[in-house]
Amino acid sequence: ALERSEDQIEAISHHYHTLKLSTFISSAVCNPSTNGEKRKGSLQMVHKHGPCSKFNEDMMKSLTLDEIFSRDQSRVDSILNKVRKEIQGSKTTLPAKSGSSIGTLNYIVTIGLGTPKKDFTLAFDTGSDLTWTQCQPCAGSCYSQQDPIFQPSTSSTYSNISCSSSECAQLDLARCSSSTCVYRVGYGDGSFTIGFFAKDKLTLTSEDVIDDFFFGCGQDNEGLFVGVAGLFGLGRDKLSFVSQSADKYGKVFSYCLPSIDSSSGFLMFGSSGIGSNVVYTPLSASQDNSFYGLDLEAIYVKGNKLEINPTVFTTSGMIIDSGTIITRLPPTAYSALSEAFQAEMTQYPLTQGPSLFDTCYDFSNYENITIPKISVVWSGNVNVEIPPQGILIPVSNEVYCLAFAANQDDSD
Amino acid sequence: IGVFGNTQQQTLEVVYDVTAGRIGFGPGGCS
Repeated sequence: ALERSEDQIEAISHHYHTLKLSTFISSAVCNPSTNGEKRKGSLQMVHKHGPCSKFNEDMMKSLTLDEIFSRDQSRVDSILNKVRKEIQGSKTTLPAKSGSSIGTLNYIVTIGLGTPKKDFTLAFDTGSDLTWTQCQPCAGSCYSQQDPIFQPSTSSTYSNISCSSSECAQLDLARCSSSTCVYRVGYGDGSFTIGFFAKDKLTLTSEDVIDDFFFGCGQDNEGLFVGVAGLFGLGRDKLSFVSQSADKYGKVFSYCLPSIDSSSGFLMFGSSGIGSNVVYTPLSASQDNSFYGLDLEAIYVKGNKLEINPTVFTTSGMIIDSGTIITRLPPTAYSALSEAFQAEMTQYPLTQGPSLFDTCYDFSNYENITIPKISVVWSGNVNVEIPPQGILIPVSNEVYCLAFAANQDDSD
Repeated sequence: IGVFGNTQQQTLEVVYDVTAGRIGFGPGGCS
């Protein structure tokens, strides 16, 4: 640096991140985020494997990287299937695995259910609608979870929903059992939950209570949910928490997903407390489903706009999803991104990574690295700089990959 | 369809304002 002029140093800091590799490693100590804490309608959000998670090691036996990325791909495949189904119409024959997906839901929040309130740790999912938790007596089967399983008979405010109710009619898959509404949700990886459609008091904080919250009381729950007590659905459909709490929070929520080194984030409902530096892009009109669509217009690497025909982005569209790990781009856009990134990383040796990635580096001889900044531009000229933890993902102690991947086809 | 995943969302403040039909992003959301 001493040999560089001030202008050169300014240009470097403007277009590059220089980082310690330890930035990508989980800290050992939980330092809860203060942003969002103690505000009305706010919950602490933590990574299931981070230092603030209460899950014990037995409960959270680590998946292999292949398993993690295979599940991530399974989630993306099921999102694609669901969107295709809604575009093509319900009569189209589609793979049986369509529907919402479980995938890799690593972010968890704790909510209270019932009277008296019991706490349950649920996976937070903007790609699902129905909130559900495992319920006693687990008539089918329950997997192991960290919290005690919800016991409806001990809640004075719990009740099952009848088959003839309008709420039961809103379920995608429902049937009757002795006049009681029974729901079923299948997920993209074959996981499922079946149980009584019910209502009870849901408590976020002592000031934030939804008296008649409709949710799934899961009696037969199978698949890759281990650890969490169920799912907290924040999709756009009528039964999601967002819709059910619309009177209270006006269908507004915000969150910060903590990086592995930043211990905790938050999930907050309502518009108070939203940062003044937030910039907005319109929800995409093209996504008429429970996902949140937005329109990508351009990608910048090191301040240079990639030469990508805008139709590449408009052909397929884009959604934002809290449960998918790796951003998927149309192949043409991904190729341009990868090429531009590699051109700025020639000082580092390329290496092989998991099959999802083709741009991986061996950093075994480095403590600090310098990487080009990446920005995405959403509709309305909304420029969002990707944080450095979102540019590279460690796949081993030494190997880090560009944390983006390509769909199979530009039309996906 | 493309998917903007959670790795890229880390540390951002992400706002879903469904009523106003918009999604917001702000830097340094967790700190």
